[in-house]
Amino acid sequence: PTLPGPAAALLQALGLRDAPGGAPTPRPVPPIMWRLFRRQDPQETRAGPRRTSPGTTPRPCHVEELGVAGNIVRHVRDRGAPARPPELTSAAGSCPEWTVVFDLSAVEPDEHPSRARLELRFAEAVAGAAGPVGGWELSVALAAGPGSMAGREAPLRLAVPSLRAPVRAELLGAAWARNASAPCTLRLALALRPRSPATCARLAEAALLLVTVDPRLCHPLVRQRR
Amino acid sequence: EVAPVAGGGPCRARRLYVSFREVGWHHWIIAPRGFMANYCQGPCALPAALGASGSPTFNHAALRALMYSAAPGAHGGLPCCVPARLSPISVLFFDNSDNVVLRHYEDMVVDECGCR
Repeated sequence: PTLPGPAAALLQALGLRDAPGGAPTPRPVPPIMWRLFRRQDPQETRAGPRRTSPGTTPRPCHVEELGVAGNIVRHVRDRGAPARPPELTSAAGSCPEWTVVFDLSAVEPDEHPSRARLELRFAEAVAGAAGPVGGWELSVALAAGPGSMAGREAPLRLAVPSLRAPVRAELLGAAWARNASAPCTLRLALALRPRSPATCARLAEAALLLVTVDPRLCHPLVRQRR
Repeated sequence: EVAPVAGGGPCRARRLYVSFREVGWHHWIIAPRGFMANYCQGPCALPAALGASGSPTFNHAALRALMYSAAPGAHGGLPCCVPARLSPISVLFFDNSDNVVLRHYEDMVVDECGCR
């Protein structure tokens, strides 16, 4: 619906094209986002239990907790989950490959990515099982798809000692060229292989934590001198 | 919500709370529910224009107030009471793609007013 004047003006001031419809299904807010909000919001920090020293406000256009430049942080859910086969092994008997899909169409062309962290949760085939000797190896690569740049970058390989904690992989400079703008859709091919004979694990959840900086919203700290 | 202006007084920040529920955004904004935006109000005649209430003084505003007191109506009137120091807020919300987004906005809260 067309917004009344002041609401439309405020939305535009917030850099939003239109008022989002809200979460289609109520879902919990990821703890990392709550934590970043509480650390980032000066009014929260002023009123919250972890009071910063009076007069200090967070550095503009900087995400302290993640240590990068940024004024927009997105927690993007995997669109590929519903289509993912539940099998634990591929037809060839090796561990399956998964494709995860992230919709980044909301990222504006002026936004520069400063951090793209893949967050994965795996589940052992048998809950509580010890896992293979030597752990696992995760490989992350751009997946083939329309307009994809698959194949150009070598896959990112990561040693994963245990599946009990979430597995995090930094994509910038690996599966995502550091100075490239955000693609409309990011498709990744994942594989998790045990380093010694063991049953395969299952990908339970995938998300992308994307930090971008929109320079148009960053004010110079020092007023221009005339 | 605007606190009633008690007794007017010179140029200074007045409390103004912006409620996201008021504009019907509470179903997609996760936090905060609103924020103290505040606003500036009050005449900038002497001595307010000289920063009487501790607000920052702007030389040009002081000059205009002095000229106005000498010859009211002979030139552009008194200086204006405007924000002199602002601070940012952060907003956590669901976007149209069901992602959770945290955006940081500079200059959203008036901390201090001054005559300009």
